Amino acid sequence: MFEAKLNEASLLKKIVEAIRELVTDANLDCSEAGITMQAMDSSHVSLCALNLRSDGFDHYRCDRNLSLGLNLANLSKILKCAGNNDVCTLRTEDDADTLTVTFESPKQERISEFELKLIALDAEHLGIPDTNYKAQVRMPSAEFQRIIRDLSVIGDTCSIAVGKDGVRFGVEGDLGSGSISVKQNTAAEKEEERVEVHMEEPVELTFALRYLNFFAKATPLGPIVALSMSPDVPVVVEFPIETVGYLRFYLAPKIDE
Amino acid sequence: MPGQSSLFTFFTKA
Repeated sequence: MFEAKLNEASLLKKIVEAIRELVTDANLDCSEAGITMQAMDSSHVSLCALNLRSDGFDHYRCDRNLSLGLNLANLSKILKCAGNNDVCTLRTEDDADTLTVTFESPKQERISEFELKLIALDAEHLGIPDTNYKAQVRMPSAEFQRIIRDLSVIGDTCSIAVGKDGVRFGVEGDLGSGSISVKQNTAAEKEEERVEVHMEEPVELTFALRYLNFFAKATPLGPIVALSMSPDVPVVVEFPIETVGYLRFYLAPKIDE
Repeated sequence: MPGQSSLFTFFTKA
C-alpha cells in the first residue's frame, strides 16, 4: 500500500494551485524515496517537476512503486474541502483505481474522507540533461511574482539578463518598452530578502511572460525563488519547499529563427 | 521577433 501523511493540507493545496493552470493531468510517481511528478503543458513549452522527499512527510509508506494518474482540477476541488491546518493523508491500496484523501482538523473533531478516481495516463517523461548553469539568481519569490505581473501588462515577452551586479527583466510592447533591474543584495538581514547572483558568464534569454506568470503562482510555497540560466537552454525556475523538496519549472526560451 | 522553441529541442523523451 501507499500512505503519505502531511501535517498541513495547505502545502498540497499550494502545490496543486501552482500547477493546475499549466497542467491538466499528471502522474504522481510514488516510491520509497518520496513522491515525484513531471508534467508538460499542452504546448510542450514548459515542464513542471515536483519532488517531495519521504522524510519530509509526517508518515510515509510505499511498499512498491506506483504511478497515480490524477486530474488536477478534480484534486483541487477535493482540496478546497480541507482546512489549511488540517492533517492530510493520501492513501491507496495496490491496484486500486481511487486515491483516498482524508483531512483531519487539528483537534480531530472533524474528519473528511474523499475517494478520487484515478486515471490512466501515458507517462511522457523527459530526460533532463545535467546542466552546469552559467548564471543563477536567488531572489524573494514575491519580488519575482510582482515583476512578472507588472511586465505582463506591457508586453508578451520578457528578457531576463543576469550580470554580475544583478538581474534585469526587460519588456517591449505596443506602448513602448521598459525594464526592472534587481541588484545583488547579500547584506539583507533576513535570508529570504537577499538577492544573490552566482555567475560564470552573463546570460540573457527571452521568454513568454504567459508561462512565467503561471510559474509565479507557486509563490505561496516559499519566500525564495531560484532562477538558473545558460545560453540557449530552458530556464529553471525553482521554488524550494522547506524541509520537503522543491517545485521546479522549466521554460524553453524564445529563439531567433 | 524570436519564435517560441519547444522543450523537445532540449530534452529527450526518456
